[in-house]
Amino acid sequence: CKILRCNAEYVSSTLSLKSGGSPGALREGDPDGGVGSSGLCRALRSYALCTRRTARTCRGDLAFHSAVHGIEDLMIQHNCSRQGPTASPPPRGPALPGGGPVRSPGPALPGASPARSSSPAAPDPCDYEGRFSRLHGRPPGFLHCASFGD
Amino acid sequence: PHVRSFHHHFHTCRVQGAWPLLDNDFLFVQATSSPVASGANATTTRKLTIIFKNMQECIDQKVYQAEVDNLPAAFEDGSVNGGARPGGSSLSIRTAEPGSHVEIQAAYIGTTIIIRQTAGQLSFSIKVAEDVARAFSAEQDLQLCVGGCPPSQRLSHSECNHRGAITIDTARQLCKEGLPVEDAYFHSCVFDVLISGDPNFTVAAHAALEDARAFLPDLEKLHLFPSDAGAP
Repeated sequence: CKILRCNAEYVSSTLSLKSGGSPGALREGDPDGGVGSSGLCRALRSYALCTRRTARTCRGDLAFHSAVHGIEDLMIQHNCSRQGPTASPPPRGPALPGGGPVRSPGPALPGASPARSSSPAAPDPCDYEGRFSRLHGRPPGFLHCASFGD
Repeated sequence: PHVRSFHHHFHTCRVQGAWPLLDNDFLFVQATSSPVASGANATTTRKLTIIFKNMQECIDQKVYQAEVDNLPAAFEDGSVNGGARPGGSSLSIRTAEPGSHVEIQAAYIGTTIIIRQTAGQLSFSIKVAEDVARAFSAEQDLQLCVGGCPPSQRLSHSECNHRGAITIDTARQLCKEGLPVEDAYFHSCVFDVLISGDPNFTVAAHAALEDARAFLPDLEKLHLFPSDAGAP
C-alpha cells in the first residue's frame, strides 16, 4: 500500500501553493486552468486519483480510508468539481545511480544525478547514453526482448 | 507468439487477449493476440500498443498503436516526435519500409523499438537500457519481457496440429534458407510455418533473429537452444 506516497505528494503540492501566497490560490474556478486560483482543487483531484490507483492494495489500510474521506470533505469545503485539471505529475521514478531528489514534472531521468544535471556543463538530459557515460565513465548496459510469430 | 525475454528465456506462448510485454516507469507495451485460426491453440499478435510516459523536459506522453494492416508512421496524435518540450526530438519515429517496418528511437531512455508486420502478424523487438527496464514496482509484476511467458501459458510444439499442405520436411527446408543454425528461431520458424501453412512466416523468424543480432550486447547469447533456454 502506497498511501503515504499519495499523502506526501499532496502535502508537497499544497506547500508550494502556500508559499505562492495569494488568498485566491485556494479557490476553484479559473476556466483557463491557471496555476493560482484552482491550485488546491487540482492538488485534491491529484490526491484522489492517487488514492484510486492504490485502492486495491490499500483496501485494509486505515490511513487510506482516512485519506479518502478527508479528500471528500476538503473537496466539498472548497467547492471543487470532481472533473478538471490535476496538479503536475509528481517527481517519481526508479532508484537513480547516485540517488537524490529529482525535478518535476514527470518521472526522474534514469541515469541522472541531480548535482551534475544542474551544473552549467551538464550533458543533454534527454540523451540517455551520453548522460550515463559521462556520469559513470562507461556506456550503459542494454537488454533485448522480442515477440514474433504464432 | 514466441517470446524472447530480457533474460534469454525463449517461450512459445498461448496468451490470448491483451498482455503486457513491458510495464515500467517509462514505458508500457501491450500485445493483443488471438488464435491463428478458430479453435487453434497457437495465437499471434495482431495489435501492439506502446505508451511512452511523460518525462520532465524531454517528452509529452505519446501513444503508438499498430494493428495488422495498419502500421502507422506516427503516434496516435499524428505527431512524429516527443512534442514541444526542449528534448522533444529525443523521441522519434520513422518508417523503414512503409506498412511493414517502423522504428521508434527513444534516446532519452536509451531505447530503440522495431515493429514489423509479416504474414498477418506483428513482431516487436526492443533494445532498452538496463536501468529503464528495471524501473518498475512490485505491482507491475506481469511483464512477458521480464518474466517470460507464465508457465500456464507456455505451449509445447506437440500441442499444436499443423494446418495446410506443408510437411515438416518442407517447413525445415524453407526455414533453413534464412536460419542455418537450428536454434530456437529455427524451431519457431518450423512451428509457425507448420501451424499456419504460410511460408511467409519464415520472414518473421528471420527478422527477429536479425533484430536480436543488432540489439544484443553479447552476441554469444544470440542463438538459444532448447537445452539452455527453454526453447521449444
